[in-house]
Amino acid sequence: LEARLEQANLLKKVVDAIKDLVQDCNFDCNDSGIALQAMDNSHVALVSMMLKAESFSPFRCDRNIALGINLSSLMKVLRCAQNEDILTLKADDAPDVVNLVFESSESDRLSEYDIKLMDIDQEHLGIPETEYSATISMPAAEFQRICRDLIALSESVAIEATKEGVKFSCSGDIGNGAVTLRSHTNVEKPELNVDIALSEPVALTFSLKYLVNFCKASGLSGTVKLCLSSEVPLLVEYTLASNSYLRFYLAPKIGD
Amino acid sequence: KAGQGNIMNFFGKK
Repeated sequence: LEARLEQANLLKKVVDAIKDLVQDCNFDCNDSGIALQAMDNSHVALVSMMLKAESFSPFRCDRNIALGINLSSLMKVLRCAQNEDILTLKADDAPDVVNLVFESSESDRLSEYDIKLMDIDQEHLGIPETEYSATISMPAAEFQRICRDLIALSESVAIEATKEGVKFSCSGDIGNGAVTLRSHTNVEKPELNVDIALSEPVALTFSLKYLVNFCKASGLSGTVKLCLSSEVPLLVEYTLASNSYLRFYLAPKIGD
Repeated sequence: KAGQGNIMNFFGKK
């Protein structure tokens, strides 16, 4: 494997966003790119990352390899990179280590690190293609704000999408709270757009602790996409450049 | 009281 990333910051942000949810995971490398799929310890949430080969330049992976990496170790090394550094990941065919090289584009500084790999027996889950009842895209910062505001009142949030809009509501010991967003197009600031595509109304309840955790990815993309259907996990997607993505799935709360 | 769903009940093992 040899994969060169124009900005080390991208990988740094991705790992930073998921490291509190999953600890040890396999980075599955093949000629289409680098993928990661991992559940949190309690099997409530699933992280799915895809960094497509096109996100790297160049990208070369001659043989499929799984790099088992402890994310807190990876984060320690990624913190040694300057945000603007060029990052090259390298690994052999049957690797014991993954090699990370940081190059400054402005100076002649070159730093090199090896991280010891681990054997991780990780099961891959099959994520079915789903036609979601509601797909909401909104500013990532707005979603983060709503989750952070509501967690002050309650541990869970009901997300209800109707043709009127999308309502995030919660109730807790001190009282209730709700934030409603309607579809909104801002021609001058399209990054503030809220788009709600609805085939049928849907209402589901989720743990806010996990949503707040997902929102650590807000720095990766201006927009977040929420996809909901009755009785299936919520998809929270941050789209990255070159069709790469960071997706989180969250199992709904069940029964009453 | 609502319980928490398990992601493995929705996405089967590959």
